[in-house]
Amino acid sequence: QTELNQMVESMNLLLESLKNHESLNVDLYSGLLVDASIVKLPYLYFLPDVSKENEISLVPYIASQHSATWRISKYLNELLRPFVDKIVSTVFTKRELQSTTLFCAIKITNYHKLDIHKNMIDTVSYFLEENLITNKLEQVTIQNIKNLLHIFLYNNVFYYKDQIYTLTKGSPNTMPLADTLSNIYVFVWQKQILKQLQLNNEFFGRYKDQIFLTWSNGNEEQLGSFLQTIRDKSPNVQFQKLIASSVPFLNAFVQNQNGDLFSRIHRHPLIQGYSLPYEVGHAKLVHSDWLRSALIRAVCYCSSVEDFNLERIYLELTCLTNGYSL
Amino acid sequence: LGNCQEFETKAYDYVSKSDAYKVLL
Repeated sequence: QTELNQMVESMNLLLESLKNHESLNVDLYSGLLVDASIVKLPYLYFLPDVSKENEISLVPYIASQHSATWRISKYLNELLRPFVDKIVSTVFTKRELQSTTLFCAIKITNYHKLDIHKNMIDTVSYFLEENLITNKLEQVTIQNIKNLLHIFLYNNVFYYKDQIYTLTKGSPNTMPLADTLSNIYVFVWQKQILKQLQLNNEFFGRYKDQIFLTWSNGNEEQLGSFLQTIRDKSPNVQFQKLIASSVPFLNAFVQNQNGDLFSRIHRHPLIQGYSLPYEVGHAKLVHSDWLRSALIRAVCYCSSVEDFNLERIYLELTCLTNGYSL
Repeated sequence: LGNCQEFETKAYDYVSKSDAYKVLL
């Protein structure tokens, strides 16, 4: 408790000094101030990832809703997220699928612990400088975003088995800001891939830690060695790759059928079938929305009507199995 | 979960071997 209080005190001192230098106005300052009486030390827990056969891997979570950094993270995320979403959603594409075009699915395995805090702050700053017309985002200067980011990143602590830990890379994945920061970092990192792909009119898409790209410029070996050079240049981003003429990507199975794009729904073979996503709160409402969006997704994903019908029946059966009427 | 003991051990290994965490106290 003493350590936690000291940490809160040092955070508030930094905020106060920002206010005194007129970097923060009084309202924002009082909104970000950390209230030691309600702050709780976050704890670490794990959930099993059962997607690999014969192996349990672990997904770490940090319960962070009452942490000292919560308010700053909420503020920064609401500031950065709309801008980041706008910038990173740019897609370069010309439809030039050939019969020999290979598909590649990449999964970044350390998405929430990409780099040390200093480098993360530098990357966010570089990203903002490059994409903002002025040095401000919604009246907040880049320097000030860096200051707040510094307070946030260096004060994320948690406990696990009677010891208090601090994060040296990344931030708690339970905070939306963690996603936003990783998104910025990977956006900057992926530029070196895009540079090459754009030369050859390839397709590139990314959702969080998962990337899909096409490769018409050579064989599997050449794509492999290209990705190896990316790995060597930026060892901080760790990833697994899958290269073939058909790959699963997110929930889709994407195939190159002699130059024609074919896709259908892909379901992970180890995930139990006919189950609804786990929801808390208004489960009935959420599951009803889920059915609607799952049907829309099926329309978008399925190249053939037969595949769509199979998926529709599967989704309807899932609802019935779980006690819902259609 | 299958084997809870294995899960516990893996969790401990995860924390002690991860380069993202450092003991503060």
